[in-house]
Amino acid sequence: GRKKIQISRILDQRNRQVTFTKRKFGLMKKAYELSVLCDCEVALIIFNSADRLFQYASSDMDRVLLRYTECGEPHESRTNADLLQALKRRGVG
Amino acid sequence: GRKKIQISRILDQRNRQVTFTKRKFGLMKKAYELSVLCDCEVALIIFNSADRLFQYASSDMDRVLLRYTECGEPHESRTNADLLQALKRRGVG
Amino acid sequence: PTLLSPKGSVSEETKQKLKSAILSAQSAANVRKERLC
Repeated sequence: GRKKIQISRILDQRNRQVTFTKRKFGLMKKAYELSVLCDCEVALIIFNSADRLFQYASSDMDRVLLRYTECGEPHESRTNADLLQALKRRGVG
Repeated sequence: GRKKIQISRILDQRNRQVTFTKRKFGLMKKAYELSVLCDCEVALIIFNSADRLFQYASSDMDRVLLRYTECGEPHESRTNADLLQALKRRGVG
Repeated sequence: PTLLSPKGSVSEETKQKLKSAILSAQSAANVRKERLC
């Protein structure tokens, strides 16, 4: 894939909207593939820059979120800051 | 991307585990890119086949989920069944 | 088991559970973050 790491907000509104629609579908498709190939439950929640909610759940969002509330185990939890670190390490590595 | 539509669960456990780890990171990376490029909030929740939780949130998972609880109807809501339909249509189209 | 929520909306029960877990800082997001490789 692209080695570019320092991505930033698309300034042109039209371009940002088109990119959002395309990448959102792509992300849902990848989540679908992960859930089928590896037999796991996936939920994706997106609020766009206009605060509209888009969601994907492999089977049922209710079920995933309910399981989430019941989960007390330590687990992997990442944010953009963590990913930026990981990508920088890989970029250099 | 691959035109293959009918994907299915990876039977070999080792291969399924490796694919899960790779695709999970890839999914988080794509979610990170979407959130930065299009200035949106993204949350990703994954329960693997052993019920372990893996999560990603662009800024803060609690914040996204709290907004989710206050949000009415989603603008778009998809599950695997919907995506399979959409991919079939595209496959044919 | 939760009823399969109508297309896309999540049941009020789940939302309340989620909200109280978050507000009481009991949500999974607060569980010790483990650096899984």
